[in-house]
Amino acid sequence: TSLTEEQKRKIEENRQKALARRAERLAVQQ
Amino acid sequence: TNGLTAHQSQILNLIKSCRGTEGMAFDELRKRLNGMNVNTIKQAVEFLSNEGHIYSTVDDEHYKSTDGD
Repeated sequence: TSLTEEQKRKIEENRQKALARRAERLAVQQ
Repeated sequence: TNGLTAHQSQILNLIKSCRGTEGMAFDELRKRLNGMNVNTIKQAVEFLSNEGHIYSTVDDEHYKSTDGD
């Protein structure tokens, strides 16, 4: 199944938010 | 270690192994983890999401990993 542009945009947005959370957690651990 | 429990690691590895654009569906995860309690899976998924290891894709029941792509 191919995704719509809107779905792709949303997925990328979620990925960026997750990467930001990951970076935040790693910073806290140090 | 990566600070994850055995269950969390197992679930993260399954999600990582899924290469599709929509990621892994919760139902698929549940099937692959044959016998694991659904609430245990849900809690691990929530933890992994909060920690930024995974994110939801087309809806809240499909996940991809932020690591290694």
